[in-house]
Amino acid sequence: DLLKFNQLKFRKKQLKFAKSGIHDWGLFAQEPIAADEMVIEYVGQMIRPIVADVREAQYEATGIGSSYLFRIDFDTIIDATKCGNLARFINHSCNPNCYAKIITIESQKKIVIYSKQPIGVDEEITYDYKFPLEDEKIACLCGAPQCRGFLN
Amino acid sequence: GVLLALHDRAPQLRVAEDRLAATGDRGYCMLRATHGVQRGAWYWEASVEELPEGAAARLGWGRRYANLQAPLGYDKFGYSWRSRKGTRFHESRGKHYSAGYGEGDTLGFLIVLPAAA
Amino acid sequence: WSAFAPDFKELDENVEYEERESEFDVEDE
Repeated sequence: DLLKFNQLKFRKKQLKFAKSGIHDWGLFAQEPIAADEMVIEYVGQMIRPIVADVREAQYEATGIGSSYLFRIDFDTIIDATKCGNLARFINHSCNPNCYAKIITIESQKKIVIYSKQPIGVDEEITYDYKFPLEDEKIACLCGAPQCRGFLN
Repeated sequence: GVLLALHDRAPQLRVAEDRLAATGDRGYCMLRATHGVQRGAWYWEASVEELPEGAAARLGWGRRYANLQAPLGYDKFGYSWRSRKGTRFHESRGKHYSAGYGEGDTLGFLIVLPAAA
Repeated sequence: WSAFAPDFKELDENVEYEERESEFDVEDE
């Protein structure tokens, strides 16, 4: 993983933040990307699950979406609501061209977005959010033929 | 004797050999004592031997369901007394109770439960 | 995109979060 991460990280993919056909804004490739290459790391603030629970309630109370919270493992959540990088703008798709993977580098866990298949220039980067099932459903806007209808 | 429980604590807390002290560095969390009470009036006492600069404690009574990943008094299952400013907490609401306490202080916690089960 | 989220802080790496003693307090005296 280390070799793969370092090798690909230094070849940071050219990405662009632009209007998305799926929802508001999205992230688009500015260079062709081969399958199984690292696209971008999902970075943010590392917090405990109970802190994430409290923040989720605060975010909802102030109308901020809570879809920037990404569980990395049993006791850590990455919160990219207030700080992070472009990866927080990647939209969900039920038929994505990327996937998220947790890798461990020097005992630090990281969330890395890899390409699932070749991606062309100006193609939107998507991955399956894998939100846990909830009662309050969020409609999915990906428009893919096999769309599941809901993010959660 | 009453000790700090090994099996009833936030996993990130480390309990000392003598099970009378606990240390942790990943957020404010909690551990419970080995003994609980169910009815009648009970009182426990603690002397604060060490409370380094910047550290704080919230001591008191907690029920079995109190969330171990938060300080005592976070939810409705716990009642705590905070060393900073002497605030008492229940359901994360702090009310003034006394001056702050620290090293050298001895604290007492009385609980009065119904005599029947 | 920083105009989109004015007080957003851009990061290269994950950052640790130092919790406050009053992290969970809803009301404090």
